[in-house]
Amino acid sequence: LVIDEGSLEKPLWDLEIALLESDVAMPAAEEILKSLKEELIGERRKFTAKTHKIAEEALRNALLKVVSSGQFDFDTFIRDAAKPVKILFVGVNGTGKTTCIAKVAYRLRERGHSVVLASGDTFRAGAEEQIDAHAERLGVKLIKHQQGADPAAVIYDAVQHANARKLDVVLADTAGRFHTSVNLMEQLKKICRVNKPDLIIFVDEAIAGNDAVERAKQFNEAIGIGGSILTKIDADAKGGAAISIAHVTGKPILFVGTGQEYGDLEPFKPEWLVEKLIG
Amino acid sequence: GLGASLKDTMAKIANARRIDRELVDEVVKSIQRAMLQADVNVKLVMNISNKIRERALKEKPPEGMSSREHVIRIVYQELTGFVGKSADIQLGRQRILMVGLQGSGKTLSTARLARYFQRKGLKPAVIAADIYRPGAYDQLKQLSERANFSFYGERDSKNAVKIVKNGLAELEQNDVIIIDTAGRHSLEKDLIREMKDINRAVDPDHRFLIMDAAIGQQASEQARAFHDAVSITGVIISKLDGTAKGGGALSAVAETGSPIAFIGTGETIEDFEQFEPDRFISRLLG
Ligand SMILES: Nc1nc2c(ncn2[C@@H]2O[C@H](COP(=O)(O)OP(=O)(O)OP(=O)(O)O)[C@@H](O)[C@H]2O)c(=O)[nH]1
Ligand SMILES: Nc1nc2c(ncn2[C@@H]2O[C@H](COP(=O)(O)OP(=O)(O)OP(=O)(O)O)[C@@H](O)[C@H]2O)c(=O)[nH]1
Ligand SMILES: [Mg+2]
Ligand SMILES: [Mg+2]
Repeated sequence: LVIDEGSLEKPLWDLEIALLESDVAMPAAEEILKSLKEELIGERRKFTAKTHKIAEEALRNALLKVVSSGQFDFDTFIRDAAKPVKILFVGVNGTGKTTCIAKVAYRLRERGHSVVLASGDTFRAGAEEQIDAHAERLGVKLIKHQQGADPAAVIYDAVQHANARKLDVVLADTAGRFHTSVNLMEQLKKICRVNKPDLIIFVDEAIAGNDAVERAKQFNEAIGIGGSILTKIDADAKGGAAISIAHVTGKPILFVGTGQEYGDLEPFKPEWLVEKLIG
Repeated sequence: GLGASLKDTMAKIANARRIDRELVDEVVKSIQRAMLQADVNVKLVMNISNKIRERALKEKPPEGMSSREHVIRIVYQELTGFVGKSADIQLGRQRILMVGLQGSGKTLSTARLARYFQRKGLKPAVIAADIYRPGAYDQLKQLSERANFSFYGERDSKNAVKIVKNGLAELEQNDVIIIDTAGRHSLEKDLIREMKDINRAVDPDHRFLIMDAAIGQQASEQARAFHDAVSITGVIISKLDGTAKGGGALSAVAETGSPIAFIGTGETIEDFEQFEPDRFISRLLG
């Protein structure tokens, strides 16, 4: 039997609804299903095989492919990179960037690396106090300037400090910002021009819906994303945003945030996510 | 984008001589897509679009109204009817408890809400009852200093209930007392219990759920959990200055049975407006 468009319509619609209910952004879901349809039409199937089972299996493979694109091992990257490795954390407001920096610092220290933090959010109320408290708890040096200072300069300072002290990693925080703010995106571009980060990590939350595609796309177009961290997956989020972000950037999800403590950072596993989505 | 598709479909109706089943189906499909793209709950999208389809087929356009205007009117009526009126904010003595998911905008909204009452001539004050997040105390304190309203917090305290009790006593002279709390979600049982304890200690006139405009399909479940725990009386949608459409707010309204009171439209303490159903819906539909 040959699979035709008609027999695919209901299975693909059901799968699209399942993806949308799991927070895969609509543009991503539609594009993935569209190429799936093209791939399946005209394929032969056994008389006993159900079309919706075939579609589901094909989708599972397509999702795995999307979310595994560009995967690399973070620990190996750190180990092999020229020191100091400069890592910049970016994203929209409230996604968990500052908390991620604390978690990553904790993880790096556990693995014997020396770390310095840069207080690159020089704008928001209480931002410096927040990262300062983390630095103190972690026993890590924090480079900060006064509120309103140029973030590019603070980060530059931190890199100089790392060079002088022969430290392994610089983790640079930035203020949350929306891709719709021309000024703030220009500021971010300047931070990258001045400091030339080795890795730009886009931090977004698993509970975000369709906007995950738009913001990942805009940040990627503005400064180029090297990898992402998906936070708050412990809020029972299905994690579809991982598909949206990987689909539009082609870059890997490196970690997922599973809580508010320093240890709540897990390496991202593509199979685990796909199982959550259409298990 | 999706907006264009809805406009194209509407243009088709404008040029149609009569509204038939096929055209209505096409309109409903593009409305579904717009709503899904705007993060409206999937089941809700199906319910609302079925209602729209039913009315578009059954109801005749009123005298002098084109078919296109008629269908657009039905769409707006169903959606604005669903999202309801903006909350009626009393300008008197009251206590307001601010709750919501991590990072949704509670602390900034606490300050913005205080500023709103200040602009209306009332004397607002805020209490920092988030004992977990590093720098939460400083964040709210700095915001209150900039706008010049009273602040109460206990930097090193690990007892939120104690803080609010002491705060309420200390801030007695103020008209409106707004309490900022830590972010939490439905699966953090200890934090949900803490929220209930704080609620009992404050006995507030209002319990506002602050939601990020970008929240996805989780909105319904989380709003339900907060409502079951402390009975929400109003919703605030933050970060509408981004590209997110805020469709999750429809779920919040559905689950809590309460209106949307304010929207956050930026990062300063002034970026706070009273909710307007029509503007919100037209932005949602793109
Ligand atoms: N449950 C849960 N909460 C998280 C996670 N990651 C971060 N958070 C919480 O999310 C809130 C916001 O975290 P921040 O680190 O301040 O976020 P941010 O992106 O730096 O915020 P801005 O700098 O204001 O843009 C805090 O309450 C964190 O504890 C996570 O993986 N799970
Ligand atoms: N652009 C913009 N940013 C906002 C808006 N509302 C809040 N923010 C920002 O979003 C981030 C999170 O806001 P907070 O007020 O710290 O959020 P919160 O709910 O108190 O976070 P937790 O206490 O960690 O749960 C901050 O960077 C705020 O400045 C808004 O309407 N527009
Ligand atoms: Mg931050
Ligand atoms: Mg807060």
